[in-house]
Amino acid sequence: EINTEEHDEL
Amino acid sequence: MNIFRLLGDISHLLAIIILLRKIWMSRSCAGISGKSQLLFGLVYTTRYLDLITSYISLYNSVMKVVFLAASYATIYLMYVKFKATYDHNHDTFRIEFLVVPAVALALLINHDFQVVEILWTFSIYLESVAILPQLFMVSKTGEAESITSHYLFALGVYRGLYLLNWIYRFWAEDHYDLIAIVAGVVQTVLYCDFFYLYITKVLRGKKLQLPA
Repeated sequence: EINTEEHDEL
Repeated sequence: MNIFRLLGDISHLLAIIILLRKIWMSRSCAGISGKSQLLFGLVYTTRYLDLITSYISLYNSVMKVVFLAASYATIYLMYVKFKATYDHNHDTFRIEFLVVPAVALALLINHDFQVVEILWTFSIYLESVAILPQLFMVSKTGEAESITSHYLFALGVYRGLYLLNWIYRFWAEDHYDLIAIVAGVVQTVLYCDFFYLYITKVLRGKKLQLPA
């Protein structure tokens, strides 16, 4: 899992 | 961004616009659950706090502003402008039974114990049950205006497309967010249940109401 800190989905 | 998420967001936007337009044009919010709209307003408010802090893309920021504005406008129309047409008697779902568990769950299960992250998690859990008051209201009245069905259909399509978006992202980007996925599956199941109820109730209701 790429731990994308920010949530890029609406 | 992928086509599933883009179409899903457009379907979501369409749903919000359909509802806002329906209330504005008919100058009435009969058959619409104000409680669900309050919950959606709370969902967008707690989820889009990062609008100020983090910039992801123009699309992301613009859509967040539009969702917030349309949601607040709908609440304003329902609770202020056309308050006289609000159906208190049928919009009786106890939303504290939804908000409190969502808060508890967000404090227990989250990715990171930070304020913004907890609020984001709360909004994810709350969104998955925010439609329940509307579902409850339709089951109580046993019917839904056709425009309400278009609204709910568009919301259901938005949720279904997001499931496809997550499958795509897992496959193409090796990215997944279990909290969003589990809550999203729960929410989508509720829509299926709603469609089943809506179809059995309203179609039957429609037959009953047709002139003999």
